[in-house]
Amino acid sequence: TLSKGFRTARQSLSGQTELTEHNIDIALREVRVSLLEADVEYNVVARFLDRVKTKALGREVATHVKDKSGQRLRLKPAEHFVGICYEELEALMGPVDTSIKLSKPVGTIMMVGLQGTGKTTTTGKLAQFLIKKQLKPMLVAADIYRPAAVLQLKVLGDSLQIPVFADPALLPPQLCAQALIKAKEWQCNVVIFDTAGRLSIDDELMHELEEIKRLTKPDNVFLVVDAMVGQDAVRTAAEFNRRLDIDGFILTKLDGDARGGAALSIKEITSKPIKFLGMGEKLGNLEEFRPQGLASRILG
Amino acid sequence: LSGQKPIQNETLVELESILFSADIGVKTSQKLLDMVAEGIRSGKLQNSEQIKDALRSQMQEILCSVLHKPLETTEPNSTTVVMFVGVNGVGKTTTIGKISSQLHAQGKRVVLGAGDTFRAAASEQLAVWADRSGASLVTGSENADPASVLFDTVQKGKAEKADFVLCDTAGRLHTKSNLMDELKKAHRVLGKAQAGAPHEVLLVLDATMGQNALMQAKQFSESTPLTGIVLTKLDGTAKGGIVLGIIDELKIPIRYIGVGEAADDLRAFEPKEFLNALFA
Ligand SMILES: Nc1nc2c(ncn2[C@@H]2O[C@H](COP(=O)(O)OP(=O)(O)OP(=O)(O)O)[C@@H](O)[C@H]2O)c(=O)[nH]1
Ligand SMILES: Nc1nc2c(ncn2[C@@H]2O[C@H](COP(=O)(O)OP(=O)(O)OP(=O)(O)O)[C@@H](O)[C@H]2O)c(=O)[nH]1
Ligand SMILES: [Mg+2]
Ligand SMILES: [Mg+2]
Repeated sequence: TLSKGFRTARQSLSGQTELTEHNIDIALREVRVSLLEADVEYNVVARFLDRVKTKALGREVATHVKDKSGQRLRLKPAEHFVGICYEELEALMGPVDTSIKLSKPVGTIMMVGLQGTGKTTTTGKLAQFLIKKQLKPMLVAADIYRPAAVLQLKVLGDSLQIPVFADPALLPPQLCAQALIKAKEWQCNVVIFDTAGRLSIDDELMHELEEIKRLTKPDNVFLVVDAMVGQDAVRTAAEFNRRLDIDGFILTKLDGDARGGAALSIKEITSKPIKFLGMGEKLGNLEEFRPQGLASRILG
Repeated sequence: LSGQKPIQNETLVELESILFSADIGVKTSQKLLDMVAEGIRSGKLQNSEQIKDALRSQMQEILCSVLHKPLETTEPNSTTVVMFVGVNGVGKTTTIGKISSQLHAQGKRVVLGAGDTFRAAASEQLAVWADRSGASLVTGSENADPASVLFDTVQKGKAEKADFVLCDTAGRLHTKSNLMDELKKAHRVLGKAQAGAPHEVLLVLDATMGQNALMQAKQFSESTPLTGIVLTKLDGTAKGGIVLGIIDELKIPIRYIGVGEAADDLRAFEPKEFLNALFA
């Protein structure tokens, strides 16, 4: 199912015998509308369209495909153009890297992001994912600010029958450092730090994250991003990446109908991979990232 | 953009980038830029200053097409029941806590209803806010029917002669029809608990959201007719431009804006201030 913008782009090329600069420009205008409506960032869209135009004019995409009986068919300009868009989008979102580095004896994952994006819930989901891989996770309740945040993580940990480390006497950096010692004691081999949501422009709280990172040297820092986020995605991702050198993104709430264009923007701006997708509120609703599904959703 | 001077074209491109970067969306941005382009063609707008002023006043006109006022009591000596709805993580529970604190400071009696019986520690989170704001709280057992918890909440409100009953609900995506039905049922049950309730249904929207916000507003309106919006997280870098399209199409007022995580971080919506921040 193509979005209106994309369908119009395709229609504008039907009946054309070849791709020319003029008809490509018309089609690109429609694709632009579709991408902006999908929340892809304004400048990311401009760069994407430039690359598509260069490719379309340069005819880098194969202009033939094989049909079911193995016959070679020449692609019509409309299909050719749509093919370039999908190819370019998938290339932008790749290469796929859903690996989680884990040192021995204790591997570490630090969850960061804006308020309400799904960090605490995703911490639980990651733990369930790691349990399936025969690992023994421990959760760390490093959000000491939000009312009942520690309890929220404890409830999730209990449901998975895994330990949750919390200490009201410690500030988050010291708490996370202590947690690593506790992990050895409790014989856990992965520790996941759930941190409080914060603004990328909150210098004090961003410094707190830098402190946690300095003291615990986590194997992975994952930025948890809400799939509904708009143009601000780029500002936030760039700043979190600048200060923490993140290892990847987890995109949440993809079980809704948000197009998720932010995925394209944050990947392009930081070159960091999208690791996982949150597809619901239950702890089982976590999938490893694959570009195809997201590409067709963004293009509409 | 033909038939215009280069400086005017440059200004239009610059304005387009401002509008899109603020999440105003294609349809509304196009409408605004078309109006301005018309002013340029007719010769009314000559330089970039005039062009920018014209755009701002068009935006102000859209924003002021409805009256944005905070919650008020419906009548003296009556209980005003307010329901809070919205997708996951936007700030419903925190907003209720802030409003409760402000009403308490105004000497009003408030009862809170923990209508989120699904998410981990949801009622405990609201309980902290009830403590902070001196409000009473009604909760249910885990996975209790939200409608019955909210029914009990209104009863408590009547018994305590509360000025306001603020009903929290679980976050839910508007695409989940069973969850939207659950909301419709809660809305109906509130009406059974007290004739005319809920007097207000506030949709909580996150200022960081993109174009999906309009879909949310439309879908939630169908389950629970909306009387207002709360736009949260405006203390961040996002501009919240999504509200322009929502106000233009659905004519729903903005009751409050959220500018932080503490009890005091709640203000009335001021169109001029909002536009200043957008163009900053
Ligand atoms: N539908 C859906 N809801 C989700 C998903 N991930 C998280 N949520 C919900 O989003 C809301 C916020 O989740 P939290 O885990 O509390 O978010 P958080 O980032 O820890 O929030 P803060 O700690 O306050 O910054 C909750 O209602 C979750 O159930 C998802 O993939 N899909
Ligand atoms: N910076 C900022 N954070 C906010 C604002 N309003 C809420 N938050 C934060 O956003 C996060 C989510 O808030 P909640 O009140 O739990 O959101 P919710 O809509 O009730 O979430 P669910 O019930 O899980 O759907 C918390 O970390 C809040 O402190 C605001 O105006 N500014
Ligand atoms: Mg959390
Ligand atoms: Mg809540």
